[in-house]
Amino acid sequence: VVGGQPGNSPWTVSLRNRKGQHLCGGSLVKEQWVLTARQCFTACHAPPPGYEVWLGTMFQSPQPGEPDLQRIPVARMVCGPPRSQLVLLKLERPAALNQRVALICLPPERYVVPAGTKCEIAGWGETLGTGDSRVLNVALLRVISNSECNVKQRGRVQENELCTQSLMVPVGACEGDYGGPLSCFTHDCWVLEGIIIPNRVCARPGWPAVFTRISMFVDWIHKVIQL
Amino acid sequence: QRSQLNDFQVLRGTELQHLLHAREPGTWQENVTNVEECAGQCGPLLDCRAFHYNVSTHGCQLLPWTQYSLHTRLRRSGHCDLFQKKDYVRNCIMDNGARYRGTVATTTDGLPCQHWRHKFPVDHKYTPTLRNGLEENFCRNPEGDARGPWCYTTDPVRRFQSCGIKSCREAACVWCNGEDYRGLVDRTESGRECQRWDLQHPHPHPFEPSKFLDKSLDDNYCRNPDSSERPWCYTTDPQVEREFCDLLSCGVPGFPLGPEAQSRQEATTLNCFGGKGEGYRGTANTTTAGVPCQRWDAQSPHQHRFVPEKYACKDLRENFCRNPDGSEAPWCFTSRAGMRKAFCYQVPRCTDDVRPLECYHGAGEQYRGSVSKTRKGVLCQPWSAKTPHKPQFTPAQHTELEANYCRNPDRDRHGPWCYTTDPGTPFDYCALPRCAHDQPPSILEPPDQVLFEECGLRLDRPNYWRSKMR
Repeated sequence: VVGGQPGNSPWTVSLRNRKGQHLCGGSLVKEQWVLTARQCFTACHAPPPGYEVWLGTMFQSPQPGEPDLQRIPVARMVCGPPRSQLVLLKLERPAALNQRVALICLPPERYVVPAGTKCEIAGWGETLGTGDSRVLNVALLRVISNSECNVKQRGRVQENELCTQSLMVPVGACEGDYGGPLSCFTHDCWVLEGIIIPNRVCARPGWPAVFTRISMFVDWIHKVIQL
Repeated sequence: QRSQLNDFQVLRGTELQHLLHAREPGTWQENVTNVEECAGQCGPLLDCRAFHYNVSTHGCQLLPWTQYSLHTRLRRSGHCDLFQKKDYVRNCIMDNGARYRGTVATTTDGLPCQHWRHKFPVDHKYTPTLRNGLEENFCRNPEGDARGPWCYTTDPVRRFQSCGIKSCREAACVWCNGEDYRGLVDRTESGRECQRWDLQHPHPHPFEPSKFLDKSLDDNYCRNPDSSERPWCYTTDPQVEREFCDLLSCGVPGFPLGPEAQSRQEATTLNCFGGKGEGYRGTANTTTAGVPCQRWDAQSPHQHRFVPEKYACKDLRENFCRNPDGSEAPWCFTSRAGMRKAFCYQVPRCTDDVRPLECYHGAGEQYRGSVSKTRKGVLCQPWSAKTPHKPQFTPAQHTELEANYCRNPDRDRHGPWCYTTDPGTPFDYCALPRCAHDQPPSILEPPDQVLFEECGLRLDRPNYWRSKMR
């Protein structure tokens, strides 16, 4: 995260490859289910063996034996509907919820976050020198309407995507943050409104950032968990 | 530091049965400390050729036969691993093959071997014993002949002949950087014995075979799971962590490859990447976030081992995104000193979706066509079937659910779907696009009221994280 600061995001998880290296972010939407970006995975049919989700730590390289760290292997993966850029990961066992590990709410189906809503992204990705990428960083972003976003993005932003305001200083997601959450505070709860998808430029000043709009795929998330 | 297990080849989840009741395996010994203790028992015994190890009960059963003995068969087993002595199951020889105990029984010219216990047509001095391994008419090397295992032939004209069994070094060669090498050499170039991949001593390492199933990290054989220059292994010498193995190259880089080698190469792509993108040969040269890539032939700002000359098969041209090390996607070293490497996720993944033939309107609730494959080409499960997935929607409730055709009984907004015949994928969307000009209703309307109860709550203690950082 560029332009953020160390923070707390107990639903943000770290996806690790079989060597234990951080690969992408993700969001804990149910005790045994993590939502992340399709681009982080090689194939749709099965998770690569040895991949894990790490929860409950703020460090990118937690020390062995860190008491709050939970490491849970990925048991199954399901690719999202066409054009969603989403993947749901089923964990081998449920995560234990505590002060460091929490679920994030899902929005109602087809809910549109009002422009001006304050949201935040979180991740262990690059900071481009604006902070310490060894810890979880959080940055505040404000939602803008798709029509406003499309002025700058020249009509490329679809309804299944949402945008956050551009700033004149670089603030936003970067390498290693993909798959992580855009969470917005609504009615006293944090709601997963977007997923960080690979954007062409990292936290580019003057350009709105684009995310996958989760409310368009909530029905699919419920269906996968139910089935 | 050498493990007794090094003398064995393992077949996980496998049991070896003898089909004749007259032959009895050893009794099960329960509660041996670990599998190495079991190997230590079997190793020195001349009549022990293999053993079963029960992972859950730590049981151990010694066996006087192997999978190549007569009247035996392998069977899948949920609790048993089978360890067989390498000398009995390897199809190649180490050194001069004096320890070879395989079942090859013909000579280089194809002449059948004479039984060692027979003195006709060739009379000879040998008497078969457990120690010299002169069994049946199998090729052996009882006196360490430099030409390897041999036998007396049944052809009166030819008294004896070498069997021409290849050395393990010659039996399999290395293409490119040897990621595909599956040979049976278990020594490094300096002659040190390799550490088993499934052991963490003397050198702890991340390459657990169960996590790297595609890398075939078998026993203690030389492999290249991290796209090093050549196959290598951890050594059993505590002072030397890892070393390359001295293996034969199948061809010189740049030399025209034969059909076998070509079939090994992953399909190349230019505008997207398939799988992990090892075959990506496009010209993207920035990271996802637009940071320019460092040239592969440069060692600044980042020093690295991926020198183009040493990785001729990986096409490390200019500063193009590539995947020379089996990472998750094409990547590059970046031109920023503070950011070593990053993925090139701006290169899209090549879709493996099948080409759709028909289309649907709305959400496809009215679709009554006969497409019966998912977007990935997996055949749909009939709606009336109960396996591999137990359906929640059946033809009895929904008359439109015919055969295994794609339908939308739950009005899924993402289109017609079906249960799949893949046990790992309960359902998926079908190879059907929404019909052109059929726009779904817009969602960009005034927002609804929202209520949440349990999720999305966190303890915000502004000073806590700052103190934790300190």
